[in-house]
Amino acid sequence: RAQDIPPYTEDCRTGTYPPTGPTFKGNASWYTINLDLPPEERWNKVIKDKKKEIVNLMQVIKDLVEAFDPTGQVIRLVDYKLPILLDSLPYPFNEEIQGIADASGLPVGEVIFYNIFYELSCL
Amino acid sequence: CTSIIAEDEKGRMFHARNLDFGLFLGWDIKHSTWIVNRALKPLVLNLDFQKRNKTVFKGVTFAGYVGMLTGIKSNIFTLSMNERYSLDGGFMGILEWIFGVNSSWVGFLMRSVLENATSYKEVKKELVETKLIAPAYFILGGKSGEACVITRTREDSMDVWELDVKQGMWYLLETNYDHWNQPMFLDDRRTPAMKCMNRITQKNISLPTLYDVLSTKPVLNKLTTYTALMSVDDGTLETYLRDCPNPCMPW
Repeated sequence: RAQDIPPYTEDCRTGTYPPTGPTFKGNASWYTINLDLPPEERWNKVIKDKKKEIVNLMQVIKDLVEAFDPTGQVIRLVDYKLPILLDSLPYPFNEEIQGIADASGLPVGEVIFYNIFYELSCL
Repeated sequence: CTSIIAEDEKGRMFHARNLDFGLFLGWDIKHSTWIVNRALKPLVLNLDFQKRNKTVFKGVTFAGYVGMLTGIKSNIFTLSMNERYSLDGGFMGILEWIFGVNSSWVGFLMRSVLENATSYKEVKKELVETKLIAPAYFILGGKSGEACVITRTREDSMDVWELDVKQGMWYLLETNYDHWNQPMFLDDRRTPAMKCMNRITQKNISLPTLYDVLSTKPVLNKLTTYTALMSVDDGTLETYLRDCPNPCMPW
């Protein structure tokens, strides 16, 4: 029913709620972030549960970057130079990012990179 | 992305969005999808930010990302952000920031206003006036009659597009193009989405019918990571992970 090129002629969908079927991949899970905790501890539960998926995402991004930069210079820049910027990021985000890096085992530069990816992607 | 704010005939406000991300970030031939988009989906979370065991605001984010791109402060406002393409984009903003220009990161600013702002007007002022590192569209909804799309450059606000129910404008719909210009021919999600909204009519608008609009191709496409539905009056936030099986537009 859908065309692969515009103009699009698929009819407006109706009756899709509550979500089911092939376009629905599940509900997002709920977590509580306690703002009374020190910033570096707030995300511990989330990171504990999602560590594998975060590490996988960073590996996917690194593989993509390495496809364009086989020398690995960009990744070295992220790992060794980006951490310098951590203290310049606004509080409490800088401390939360440090906490995420500690809990996930990822280099802090890669967690910063992930957190400023929207701005970078605007390139 | 596609964000919609609508007001029904009883004055109830609804805010819904598709978050699309991962364009040109690697194509997975086996699964016929974008690689980064696929890796992001398991990281989508609903978050309940609390102080003294009381909810301050709720939002949707990716695990490990401390900013917010979608959020709701119950009974006060709902907020989402769509990417805005510009040559004067985030890379320039980052360089300026490194050299000491005081600008805000978009996701951090959104979380700050969700956490600290106490009124629709206050949020609007902050989103209009704060210098940003990257351009963006902010889609902001409040109580009956309060909604706007703020088109931002890094420096200032280009336009604030207001809801005007008395003039028949009962919804605002933003994709990734300035609303006063035509979207790119190959990426026109606005026209099909508006067609569906106009067919639903104000009388029948609700979170389920907004989900219908956001499930219609190409509003739903290979980049769609999640669909979030929000209602400011009762603090509802529902987030659904999405997939777009073939045939489906890659963006």
